[in-house]
Amino acid sequence: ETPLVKDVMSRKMITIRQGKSVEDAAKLIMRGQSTHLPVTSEDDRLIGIITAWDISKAVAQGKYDKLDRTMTRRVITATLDEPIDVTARKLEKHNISALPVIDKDGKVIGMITSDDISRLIAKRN
Amino acid sequence: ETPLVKDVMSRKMITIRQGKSVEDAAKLIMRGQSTHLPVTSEDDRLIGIITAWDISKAVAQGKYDKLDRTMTRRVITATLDEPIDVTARKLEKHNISALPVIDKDGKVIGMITSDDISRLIAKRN
Ligand SMILES: C[S@@+](CC[C@H](N)C(=O)[O-])C[C@H]1O[C@@H](n2cnc3c(N)ncnc32)[C@H](O)[C@@H]1O
Ligand SMILES: C[S@@+](CC[C@H](N)C(=O)[O-])C[C@H]1O[C@@H](n2cnc3c(N)ncnc32)[C@H](O)[C@@H]1O
Repeated sequence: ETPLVKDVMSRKMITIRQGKSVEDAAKLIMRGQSTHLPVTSEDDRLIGIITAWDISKAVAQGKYDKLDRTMTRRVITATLDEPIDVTARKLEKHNISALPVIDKDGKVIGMITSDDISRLIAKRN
Repeated sequence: ETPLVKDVMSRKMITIRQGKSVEDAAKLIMRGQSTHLPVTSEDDRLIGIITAWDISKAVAQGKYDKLDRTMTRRVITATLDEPIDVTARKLEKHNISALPVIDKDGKVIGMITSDDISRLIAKRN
């Protein structure tokens, strides 16, 4: 009845390596037309997230550093079989708009966003 | 049956005057914890919108200008009595995540975002 993350998520997967610059992140965000960019380690583990909002905050404070100083380290994620009302409650609780989707090996395989969830309402009537 | 914009929107209204800088916009976005900032003229008309994504794009291109060169001028808006499936379809069609809400005099009285719409799904079950 309630859709699952895997039915609603986007599989398009743009990520950035730790150690890149805030400007590199801004370029990927612009090209991908997305707002949230998972950060991965050299061995492909999810170690953070950087968003257009974080970049905007760096502009507000006048300081762009290495990605690692600007990103958020404790990432809230979703799983494939999660019902999307659970996902929507996670987004609301943390005041965030997107979650990287993680498979059972902990690899990032896509994103689910409030835009994706909103699209379900767009399909009605 | 279907909720209307006025039942789901946020009435918290942060806007910025044209002529301010991109840094001023970034500070308001950071403090308001929002991502979309309507731009108003001296006489309170809605003349544009600037978002964390636009600021991120300015960083990517290495150029921050006056707000007026970075903002989007043709703003997609919502009205109070609009059913939110109509709103959700506007968001999807234009690939945007938030709409300023306009009263019948054309004044900006709040915002409706995909986060607000997603919250309706959070309330189920
Ligand atoms: C409090 S939110 C407000 C703006 C907007 N709702 C958003 O998601 O960016 C901004 C902060 O949330 C963080 N954030 C966004 N998505 C996240 C996620 N999935 N896990 C952890 N933090 C996240 C960003 O790094 C940023 O510092
Ligand atoms: C194509 S969207 C993609 C990122 C994200 N979905 C967002 O809404 O910002 C980015 C562009 O949409 C513009 N935009 C956002 N909300 C808008 C609105 N209500 N009306 C017109 N343009 C808008 C922004 O100014 C930005 O240049």
